[in-house]
Amino acid sequence: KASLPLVINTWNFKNATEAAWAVLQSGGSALDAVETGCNRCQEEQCDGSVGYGGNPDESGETTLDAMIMNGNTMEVGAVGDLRRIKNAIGVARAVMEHTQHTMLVGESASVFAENMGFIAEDLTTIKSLDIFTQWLKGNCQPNYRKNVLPNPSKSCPPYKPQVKLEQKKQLPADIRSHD
Amino acid sequence: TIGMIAFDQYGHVAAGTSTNGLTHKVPGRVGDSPIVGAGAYADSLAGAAAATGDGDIMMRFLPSYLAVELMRTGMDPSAACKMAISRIKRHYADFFGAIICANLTGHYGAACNKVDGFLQFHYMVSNGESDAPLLKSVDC
Repeated sequence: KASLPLVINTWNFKNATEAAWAVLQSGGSALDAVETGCNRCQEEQCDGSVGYGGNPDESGETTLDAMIMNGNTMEVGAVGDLRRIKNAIGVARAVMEHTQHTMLVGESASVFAENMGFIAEDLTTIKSLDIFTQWLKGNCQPNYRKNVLPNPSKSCPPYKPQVKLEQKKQLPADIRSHD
Repeated sequence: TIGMIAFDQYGHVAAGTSTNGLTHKVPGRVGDSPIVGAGAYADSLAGAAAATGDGDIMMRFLPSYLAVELMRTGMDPSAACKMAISRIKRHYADFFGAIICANLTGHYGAACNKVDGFLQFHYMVSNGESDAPLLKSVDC
């Protein structure tokens, strides 16, 4: 059985669904609903895989990726490797509404966000610092490096390229760590 | 990661994603979430889809775009989701990933690839049929 309007989202993120649904019920657009729903998850740090303070990179920093797409106009705004800005979906929408581009990345995306009025702040939390510290204590395992020296299955960065290329077995799935 | 699709009452659709990516990724790494057609895709003439999982693998197959294109041909959302997953599985049998799909009439579905520790995929749905969001699941 089908009906519109409709909100559907990945994983068990109920509050995000509710937030998006409330926007539609109040007459808001599908675009507003998606932005609001995703932002709710960012604020609540849904299962640690959304928003600040989760899934730090090799240097211990949390960086964010986000995208929003209008299915009527086919306009898109996206950010990748966004640093120091919590509201990644908001910045993605700003890319869509205030540039003629589709995606901004890295430090330049953060500068753009600040210029658009988003606040820059440290995305590190006690939890993300702990995840990073434990990883360092465990000889930086697991990691996504291959064909480098020293052996990345035993050692921490920095690495240099290994001349002889070998296949690395794919890491086993960690369902807490996902895009 | 959250991937979300929303249709208003007129069938206008939008899709979005937000994530902090994989733990211990190499600095500078960007996953599939902000890539159009990979993390999500929406077309008010066909439907929308959003993917989640190992973006390094999934972004190579544009699963959200594929699912929407399949729905454009009339395929139902569950079948479109399954096809998008199976395309990836042909090359990466053990990849971790899932996708949600919805078409213009409000029908929806999901699919996922079974790996150790990931036998079932959960997703949320809100529409006029209930007062509160419903937790749905699909076997991988």
